[in-house]
Amino acid sequence: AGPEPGRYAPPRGRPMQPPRSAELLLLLSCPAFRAHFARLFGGEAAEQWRFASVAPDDEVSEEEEEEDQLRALGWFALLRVRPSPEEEVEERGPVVAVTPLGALPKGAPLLACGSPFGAFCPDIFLNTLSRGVLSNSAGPLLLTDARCLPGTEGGGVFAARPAGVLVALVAAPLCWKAREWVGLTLLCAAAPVLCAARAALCHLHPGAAALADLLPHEMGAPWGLPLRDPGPPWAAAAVLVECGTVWGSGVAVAPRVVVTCRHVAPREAAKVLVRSTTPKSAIIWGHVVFATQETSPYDIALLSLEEDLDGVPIPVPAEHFHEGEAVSVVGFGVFGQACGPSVTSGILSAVVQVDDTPVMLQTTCAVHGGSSGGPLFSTCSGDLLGIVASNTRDNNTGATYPHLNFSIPITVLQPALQRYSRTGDLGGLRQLDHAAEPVRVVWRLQRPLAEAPRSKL
Amino acid sequence: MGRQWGPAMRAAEQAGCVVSASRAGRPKAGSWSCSGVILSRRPGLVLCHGGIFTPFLRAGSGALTATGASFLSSDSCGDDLRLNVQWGPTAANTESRAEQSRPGLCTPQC
Repeated sequence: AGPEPGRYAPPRGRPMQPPRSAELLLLLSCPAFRAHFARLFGGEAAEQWRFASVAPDDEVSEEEEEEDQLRALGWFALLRVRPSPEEEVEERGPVVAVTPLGALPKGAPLLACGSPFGAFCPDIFLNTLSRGVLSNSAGPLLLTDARCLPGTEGGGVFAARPAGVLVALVAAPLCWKAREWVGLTLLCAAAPVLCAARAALCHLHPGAAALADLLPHEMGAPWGLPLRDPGPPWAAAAVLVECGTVWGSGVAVAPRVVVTCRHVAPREAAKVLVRSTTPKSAIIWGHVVFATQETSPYDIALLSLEEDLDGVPIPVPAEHFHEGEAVSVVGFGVFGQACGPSVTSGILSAVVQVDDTPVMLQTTCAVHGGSSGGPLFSTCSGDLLGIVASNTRDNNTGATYPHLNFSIPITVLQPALQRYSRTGDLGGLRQLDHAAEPVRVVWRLQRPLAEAPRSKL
Repeated sequence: MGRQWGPAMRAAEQAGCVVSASRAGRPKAGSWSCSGVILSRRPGLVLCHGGIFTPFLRAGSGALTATGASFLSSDSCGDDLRLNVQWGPTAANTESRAEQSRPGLCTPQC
């Protein structure tokens, strides 16, 4: 099958414009981006991080190329396209509107648009779209879980709301931490880059004020609307839990009660420090009131705090799970204390049941070390679905898969949590140490026996 | 991708482009390319990633991390730099193509 011989049908049904020659006006970087990059990825952490960037030139050694790429990370170029005769049919004026820095909250849906492998095969790859959310931000340094590939550097990232405004440019499509793919794309917010471009253009070309004025300006907030979209309330529910030298995530289920994982806070009565970052940062001491045994399939611990977690939303526990529904994970993985919690999005890929009771949830969100104990939410309803317990590691290869992860359904915990909140009684939680064998088999990722082995006697 | 994404997709496709850099007279040296965003048409202004310019920097990539460097002028790259930008159909010429394909007269059925 295919187009009639001799007639060319562009593979994506859209004829591309012929390449147009262009001239470089200037190269520019965003100092604030580079400062945050150095803070989050530099210093001691530098050894752990790798970033993929443009395709290397054969003549450059790999090490040299990697050093070049790191230096160029966060640099952008402003080009002027040379006019051509066909231009009279083209529109005039700005093509994009730009959102102010900080206007989008974590968890906001984003659309990345780039051409994997650059000019290698634009007929197939030009303007390939990828969807995700704003996962984290540190000044103009943004992270998204929209999947991007080498060649998409410089591509635009657009918001769904306000519709189609430019939020950022892709700075590095792929990040690896300790040789593990993180599944997040590094972005540089567009507003500060364009602001720097305007200043540099006027500085380098005194007569270029008119040209500088053509660069899109930031959108003002529609009259009466707050400049900053508060974002989904559940994105503020995660807290950072520190117990000795170990840290992880947690979620408040009552003003002074936080749930986390046992491997984050294993010893009952041990002191813990809980940090909330939004709506305002707070540091509260507490202690471990309960932690399941090592032998329990449910990796859970309960913390009691000495003060209320003011302003931190208490999520509504879900009662049902719908495979395929949009879900979000909020946790302190990847950056820990250096940055607020990250939000990653995906779908509920599996609900594993024993005797018709959900005992394990799997999602496609990116989950990293440090996210354990954090909340898994239904993106639409904001209900708390579960507690993130782990992602997946292949014991043979040592590879880690962030996008296959396991959570403990909140329905397993809810009756015991209610009993504890009401009476302070830990009895319900102690039952988690005596889960049935089939549940253990599931959490050991073993295949359940079709039936109990028959005795040969 | 649903109505929520319609406007964003259109904006992205209108603004998206691919930029390639090569050396004049040395096609065998290969080219470097990345994605970009069309900021303005007529005149055409494009913003793209700076990484593809590293091989052309007269002072090498060190110029990018020199103290206080937050922008570099165009002559920081060699004279043999050649740039091409390519993008998909614009809204305007899609309409003009549609115009062309619709004959001026038609015989509507009564």
